[in-house]
Amino acid sequence: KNAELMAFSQYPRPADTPQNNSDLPDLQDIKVMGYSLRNWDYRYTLWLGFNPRSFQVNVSDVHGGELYMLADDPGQDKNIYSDLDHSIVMKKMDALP
Amino acid sequence: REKRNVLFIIADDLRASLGCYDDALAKSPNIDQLASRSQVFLNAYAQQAVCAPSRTSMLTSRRPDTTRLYDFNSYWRVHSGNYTTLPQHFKSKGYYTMSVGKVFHPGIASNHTDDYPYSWSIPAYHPSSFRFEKQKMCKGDDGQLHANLLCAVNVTEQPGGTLPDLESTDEAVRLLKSRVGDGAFFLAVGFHKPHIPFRIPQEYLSLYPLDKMTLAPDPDVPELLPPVAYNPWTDVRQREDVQKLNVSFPYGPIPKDFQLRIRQHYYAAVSYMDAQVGRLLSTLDALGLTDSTMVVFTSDHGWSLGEHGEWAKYSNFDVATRVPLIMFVPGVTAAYSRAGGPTFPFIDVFSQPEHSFTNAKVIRNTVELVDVFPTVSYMAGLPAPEHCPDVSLQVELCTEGRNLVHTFQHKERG
Repeated sequence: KNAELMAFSQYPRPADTPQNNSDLPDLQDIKVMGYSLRNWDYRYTLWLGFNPRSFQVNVSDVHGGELYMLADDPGQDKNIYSDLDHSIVMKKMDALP
Repeated sequence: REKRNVLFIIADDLRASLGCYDDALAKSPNIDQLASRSQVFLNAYAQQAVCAPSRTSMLTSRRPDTTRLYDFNSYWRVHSGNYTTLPQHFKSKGYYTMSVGKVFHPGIASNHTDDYPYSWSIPAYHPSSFRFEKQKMCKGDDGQLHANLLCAVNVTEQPGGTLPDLESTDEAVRLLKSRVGDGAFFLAVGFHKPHIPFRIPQEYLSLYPLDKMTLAPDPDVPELLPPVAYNPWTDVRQREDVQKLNVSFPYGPIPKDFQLRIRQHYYAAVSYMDAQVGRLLSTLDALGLTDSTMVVFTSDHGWSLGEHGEWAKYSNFDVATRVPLIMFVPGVTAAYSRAGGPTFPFIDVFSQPEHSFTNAKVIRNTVELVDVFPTVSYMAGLPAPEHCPDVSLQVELCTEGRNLVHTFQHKERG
């Protein structure tokens, strides 16, 4: 296996809590974008502030986070984001394209 | 390199619930048979778990932040950039390109034309019976017709005596017959199932008796899930039979007996779609096209079958983003067929329900749907697009994925 190979996904939300258009918000209603990176070992997701007019994300505006270690938690049920040393992850993410 | 035809099959909302992905419950003998001659990517992921953004991303090989399509409401050529699509690339190289069913997301997202004429040599075909899909077509216990989620039907009683995926398969078979000996083709076939509503032939339910069905192993909303990550599956809630359950918004839950029935219907829809794949593949055999046609099978994204208390795509969970990805390349993933011997005989799941196969080759490393464009292009005999620069809004042909050709040539390390 090549543990460095990653897959990226993203999902938009109109608000921090579930509401009627949370599943499929129109572009102008998007306030938050959840960016995920995943590999063999984990899925890491940051829900960040998003501006639908400029298509810009605000990396310092964190609305939520998820981290699942897949060896122990393949179903992604135990979110250990709050246990994480975020400075290490942010350093890694800075190195991504 | 010789040019191969391409049969590109895309299912709608199909998670990796297939026999060839080690799902012990799923009965998918025709797709499993395809996998037995193919390279199977076990860890393939969509870029966004909803139809239009995912399909546009895959077919342009650009991520949603480059297509700038996160909903259903814009056409990438005018909204972000005039990006070349996978079928357009083949068309520009002399292929005859055809679209049947749901390949691009219909409507504004593909300019109300399925991106014709850029992508296709002829206008895209859509099954006429699809217009009934969201109408009251499902007979309830009261004998009346309802717009239900669970909608197993007697096909002979449906308008025209057919269903959309049956019609699409008929049309695809007709197009394949028309292309024999007539130059290279790229035929994309988009099946509508297992997308909701589960309007499927009722006989497929018998493959999944309710007493054999189980709930999701983790049917509750995880305690530490941030609320922003949860989706309230509003499309499921809108169906008449679900409304009657009076499920609380946004967290549910759905009653357990109904959860079992949703899972039963989803799997039955998978088997129904598998049968249509079998009809397509056996047609390749019958027409002598198997040795000259690359077959790609995938989905736009997955679907949560109750995991995390969700019944939908619309999330970043693996059950919503992971997809099947299978590539058959004649002479590469399998030897050319023996003279006269079929490679993909149709397997009737009702008469051979326990049929099993072993995948020809599996790739465990992580791949993405943006990788499909360069990989299919190269394996079919065309040049793969170059990797995109950091900002590619003005670049018509490039990829934000990887060309996975090396996975066909070398074993995975480790």
